[in-house]
Amino acid sequence: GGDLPIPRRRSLQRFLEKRKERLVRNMPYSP
Amino acid sequence: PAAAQSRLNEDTLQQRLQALIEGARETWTYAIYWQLSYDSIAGGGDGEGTAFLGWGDGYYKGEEDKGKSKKRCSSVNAVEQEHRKRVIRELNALISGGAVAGAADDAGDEEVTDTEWFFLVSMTQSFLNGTGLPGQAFLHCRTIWLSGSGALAGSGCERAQQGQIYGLRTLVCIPSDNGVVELGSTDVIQQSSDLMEKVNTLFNFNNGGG
Repeated sequence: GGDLPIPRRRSLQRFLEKRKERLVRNMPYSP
Repeated sequence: PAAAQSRLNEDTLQQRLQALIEGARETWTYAIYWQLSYDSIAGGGDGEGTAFLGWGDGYYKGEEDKGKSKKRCSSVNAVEQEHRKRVIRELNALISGGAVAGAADDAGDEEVTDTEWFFLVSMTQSFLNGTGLPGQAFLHCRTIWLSGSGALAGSGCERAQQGQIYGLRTLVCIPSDNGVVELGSTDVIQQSSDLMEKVNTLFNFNNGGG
């Protein structure tokens, strides 16, 4: 897993983190 | 120091891409900076090598932020969607070193939209100078602005055609000193000199841009 060039690794990390944030934000509220 | 400089450049790129999209009146889905590099191996090692545009950085904004409730996954059948989810799960595991739990698992189970997938796949791509949409924009030092599904589909360019299949209706490549800024949108956006000037200001590093 360590063979990703650093720029892509950081871009990928940002993309995945933001995706999680978006999903949590859009998740329907369930009490 | 080299690593610190590299980190600084990446952070700067990210901030500029974000500023470009978040500050725009138009609804852009993503922005990518294709960075000029030289492949000394492909060039035979006897000169500066073959020029190509590779992934510099990217900022994905998405579609839902502007109130679009319906996600676009129209081109995807169940098998393809499962494949996308699996890739996201594996990438999450790769990035977090295998220690994945909770939110990361949930993120892998959610549908992966067409534009998310297009952006993700873009990270694996590069273009020889003069080839593909970014390569043509850089070689001829001119902006390429494709607006409307017909323009993308009929461009004769594989990246634009792929983008159209994934729901993009505007695809723009704006050259700068050392690369190309690409913007994509699921909206039809007409050419604007404001945007091109903004790219000139933010991404022409040789002239003290930004």
